[in-house]
Amino acid sequence: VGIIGNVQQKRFDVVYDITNSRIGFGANGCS
Amino acid sequence: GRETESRHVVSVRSLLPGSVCSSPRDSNPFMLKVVHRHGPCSPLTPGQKPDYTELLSQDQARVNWLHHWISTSSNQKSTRASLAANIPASSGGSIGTGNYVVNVGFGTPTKEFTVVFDTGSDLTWIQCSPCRSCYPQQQQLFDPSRSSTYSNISCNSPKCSQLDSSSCLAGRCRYEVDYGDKSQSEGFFGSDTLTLTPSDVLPNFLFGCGDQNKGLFGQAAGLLGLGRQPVSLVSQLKSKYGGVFSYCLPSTSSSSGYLKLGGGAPSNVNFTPMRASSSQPSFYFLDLVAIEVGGKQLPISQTVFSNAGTLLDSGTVITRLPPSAYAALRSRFRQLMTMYKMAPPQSILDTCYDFTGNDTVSVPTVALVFGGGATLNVDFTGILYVFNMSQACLAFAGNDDASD
Repeated sequence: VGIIGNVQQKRFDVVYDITNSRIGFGANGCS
Repeated sequence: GRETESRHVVSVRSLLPGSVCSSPRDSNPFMLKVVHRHGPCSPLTPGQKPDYTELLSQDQARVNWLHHWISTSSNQKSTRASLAANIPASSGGSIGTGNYVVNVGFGTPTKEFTVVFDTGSDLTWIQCSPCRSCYPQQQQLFDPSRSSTYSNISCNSPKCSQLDSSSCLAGRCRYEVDYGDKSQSEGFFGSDTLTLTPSDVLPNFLFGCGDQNKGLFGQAAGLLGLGRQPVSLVSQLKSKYGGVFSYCLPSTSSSSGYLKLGGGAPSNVNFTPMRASSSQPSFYFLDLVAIEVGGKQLPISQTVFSNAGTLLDSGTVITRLPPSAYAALRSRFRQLMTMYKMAPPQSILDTCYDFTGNDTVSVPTVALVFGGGATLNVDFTGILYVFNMSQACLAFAGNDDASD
């Protein structure tokens, strides 16, 4: 498999919405 | 720095990690503070300065472990038993090498522990006393006999059968988690109050009270499992938090991010479908469909990605791509970086640059495009892995095999 690692996730809001089976990314997080 | 559609332009100085924690002490009371395990904000006492080459070597070991685990996961229980035998200790991966840690409280009265958080595994565990074999950790061991709310789980409880690997001792359920490098946590399966934040106090949380633990966990007290299986933190708290959690990993080791259970998503979040796999029930899969470099999409067939599949992991450091996808990314990136002198490769990273003598650097943007149109425009700090000014490397790597 390909793997999206944590370096590439930095400064993004990463949302795991298991109930609705979706994953979200929002830029400029951590503020 | 400045950003255009095709390039990031930043000060060279900003590439290097700070030596002082810039994160405010008082964090948001509704979120767990996430910090890099080796940075100045970490509650763990720094030991030796991290050897980045060693960290990347451990990262490859984790990826080897994930590949092996997934390729043989049709029978998980037998696979777990065979993993330690099949993968040499030197190349096996530990799920515990995750780089980010959070503080959580166990028991009543609550005691605080620093644990690595990991979306690639399920069971939460901490080292407990009395301990038969524990590695050194920063905080005192958790002593369940001193917690008024701790309970053992009996062998015949349905909760015991949620474990991938369990055994019975004097009527008490024991768990065992074996990792590919022979890292291990073993102990009694119990429940106690878990305090995530002052407003998130969770009674009867199931976790492992480890009394035989070894591996690459550093000084952390244990691990917070955020995978998809029923025993994970997320699954246990699904009814309370609606099956939603989120995190943000800080851009530098001298700043902090957050881990939050429940709640709504920020308005700028774009979603992509999550792909669940019944044969690989711990992991979060998604559809990577394209990669853009410098604002232009690379010529990669979608089947290159769909044949391999893609998972999202908080514990793997460097993104791994199918070989042909990585070759295309590397080729375009190098074309757009010809103004800089190349530097020798480092560990798993083969596209490195020497920025010595530059005040600013201009680096092409990189975007990962997912099914449904969600795009992750990789932050500048996620494009280069900077060892020092004379060696900054493209922070992506290729898998060995197209079917990996």
